[in-house]
Amino acid sequence: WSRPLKSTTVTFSGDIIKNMTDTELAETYLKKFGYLNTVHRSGFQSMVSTSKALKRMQRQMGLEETGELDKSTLEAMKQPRCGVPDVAN
Amino acid sequence: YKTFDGDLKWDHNNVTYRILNYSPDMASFLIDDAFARAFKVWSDVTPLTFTRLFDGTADIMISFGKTDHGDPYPFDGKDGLLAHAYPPGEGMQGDAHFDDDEYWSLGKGPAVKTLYGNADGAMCHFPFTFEGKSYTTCTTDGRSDDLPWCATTADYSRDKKYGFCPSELLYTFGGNANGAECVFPFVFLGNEYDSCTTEGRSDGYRWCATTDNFDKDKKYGFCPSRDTTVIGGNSEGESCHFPFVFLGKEYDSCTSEGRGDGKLWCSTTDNYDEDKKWGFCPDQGYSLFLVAAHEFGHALGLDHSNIREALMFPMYSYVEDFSLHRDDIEGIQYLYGPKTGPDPTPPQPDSTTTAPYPDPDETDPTDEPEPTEPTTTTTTRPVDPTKDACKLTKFDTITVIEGGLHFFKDGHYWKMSSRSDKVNGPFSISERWPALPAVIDSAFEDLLTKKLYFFSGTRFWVYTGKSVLGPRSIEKLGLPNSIQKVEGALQRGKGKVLLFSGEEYWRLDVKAQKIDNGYPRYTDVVFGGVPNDAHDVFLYKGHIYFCRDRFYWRMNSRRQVDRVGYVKYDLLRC
Repeated sequence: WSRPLKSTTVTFSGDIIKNMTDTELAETYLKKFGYLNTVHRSGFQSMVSTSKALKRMQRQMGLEETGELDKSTLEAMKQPRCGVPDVAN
Repeated sequence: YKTFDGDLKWDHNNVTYRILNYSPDMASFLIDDAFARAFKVWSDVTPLTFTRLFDGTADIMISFGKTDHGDPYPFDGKDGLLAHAYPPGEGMQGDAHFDDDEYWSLGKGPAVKTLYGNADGAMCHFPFTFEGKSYTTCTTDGRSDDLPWCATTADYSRDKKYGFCPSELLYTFGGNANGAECVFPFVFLGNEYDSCTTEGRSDGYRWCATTDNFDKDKKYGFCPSRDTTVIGGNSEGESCHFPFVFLGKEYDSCTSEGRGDGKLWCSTTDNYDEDKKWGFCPDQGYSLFLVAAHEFGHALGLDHSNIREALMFPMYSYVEDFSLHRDDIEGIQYLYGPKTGPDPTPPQPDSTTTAPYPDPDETDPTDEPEPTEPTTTTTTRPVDPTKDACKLTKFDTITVIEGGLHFFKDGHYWKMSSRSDKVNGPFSISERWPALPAVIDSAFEDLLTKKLYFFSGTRFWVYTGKSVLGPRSIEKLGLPNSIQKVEGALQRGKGKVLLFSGEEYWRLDVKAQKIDNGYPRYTDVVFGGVPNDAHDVFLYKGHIYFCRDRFYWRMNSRRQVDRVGYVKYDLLRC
């Protein structure tokens, strides 16, 4: 087999840049859908660690609750979905 | 399934909707039809009816938009977020927004309804063959007027069935020209345009004049996307140009080269290296019907489900022969009840009955039969009257027994009579309930049977009057052995009790003496705004109390935190 061609990554003008690291992608996802840093109406700020937030997201998505940013969790975060948060506030 | 906090549902069954604008990806007829079918998903299983309005304000205002589209939640370009919707209510509440950087279809590639031709508006058949060549998109081959067309069967040469594809040369949509086709070239702000443009607009939609001079006539319409139109990128509405050159290599079809996300793109000129004009190639697209049915679920009061096969699951997946999952049906019927006969005229709830409380864990606590005042109070002699409850900062547990608040601590308890606002005690636990240990983690009175349940560590006792059953292990109830202690108990509806431990809670079916399926759930996901490590949870006078240290968070029947206060001053009246 020939070694895979070294494909060049190009920045496309007008592209909504989504080149984030996996950790950045996860952090953004967990915040956007209410798993992290949710501020409640009563002002109560539930400080949830990223690992705990990951476990909650994994439970919501029916994934194994590892609390780790594993492959299947990362894949799930890249899937097209509804914009409504999973943790309502 | 889940519903939104605070009992969010429409207070009428004849819900109205209005389509404010259209996506260029599909003919407006197809979009109208997709939305109507999406509403039918819900009207088929509830008394709800959906009426379309063409002006004014409807309950559910539907619109397409891109990135920042006028609310605090911008979309994110192609893929990622597809759409969002707001729970029922006034103003923007109830509205549904769809990301128009997506490629909207019926979920299986370009949904192209033909016009004119000889196929009576039939949909294009992809692939089709024409003069020995196979086509997966509309084509202008065989024509000199640049009008895109397609066959409506697999083989044009045999069946000769065809129609024209969406093109700005045939029609426009929206605007003020009643769908008239574009006129090229046209003048706009003194400049001449030979094709549709986004100039003069901030929402990225392509438009054209329907006369040769917009400056003079002000007549315009929006340009439908051709099925070969690229999506997103910086050439909205242009078509791929094949072959094109990229990094010095020639490409005859879409490629994912140059991208890390594997998405297929193409250049819209013959040389990307020089012109940098590009866009994503049309793919299967997202089913507007499926996404709309999901979003309308939100607009009716359903939150996300954690059942992967349910429509209200947050992630998109295409389903060929769609039907609502049982979980979705249970959720929507929890809010609006089942469909009632052919002509749903559900009995309007009279003022005394309260609307069903929107969550399977809950019925409105104020619905609970208030425990009757005790006819015979068991008088036990108070021990060491110097033990003053007001000197304690934290109790082992607080609960309501025979209508009065009881405060337990280290083998003693104090009683707040529901008549007088005065606390009596301390009394000895062992005198009244001899089988119990000194430290009680939580307790509750089953409102139907008047049995008293006491929890301490991993054991529990059940008192019926003076007779007791226990101690037994809490695993007997179906609680996991990982639980160290039960810290709170909350009667919910007839014969259901929520048992809290750590950051989670389980629902006990008291009659079956078993934990219900679908638990545990995270406390702060369902009871937003209270500490998720409360050491005590109880129901008192229709409110839910979460206690931590000296404080309590009080939640009303709409699951809103309506007070935070001191146990000592507000509950013990010290």
